[in-house]
Amino acid sequence: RKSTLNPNAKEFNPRSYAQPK
Amino acid sequence: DLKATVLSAASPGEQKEMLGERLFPLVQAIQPTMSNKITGMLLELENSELLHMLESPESLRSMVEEAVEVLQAHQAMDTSYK
Repeated sequence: RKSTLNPNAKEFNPRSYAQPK
Repeated sequence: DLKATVLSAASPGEQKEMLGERLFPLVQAIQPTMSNKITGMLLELENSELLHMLESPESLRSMVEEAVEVLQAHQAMDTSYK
């Protein structure tokens, strides 16, 4: 089965974790 | 909570950001080590699929497992060519 997921996708960096207010 | 109507008012980039912010902690709970990458991979899918995953833990889990397999296969290929 072929996956639709791309291993070269850009990483997601959540704002809420990266920059706590 | 996140509804299609809320999403439709946002720009495409904002929509992915909103979905990512909600998906990330769920992905992290399933797979802590590669959660940033896996969330990024999932965000390339259709928003309707992402909304479905947010409502269905089984769907999310199976997609996260698929992402891990894809990543591991990709990494194995990388190292075999070095």
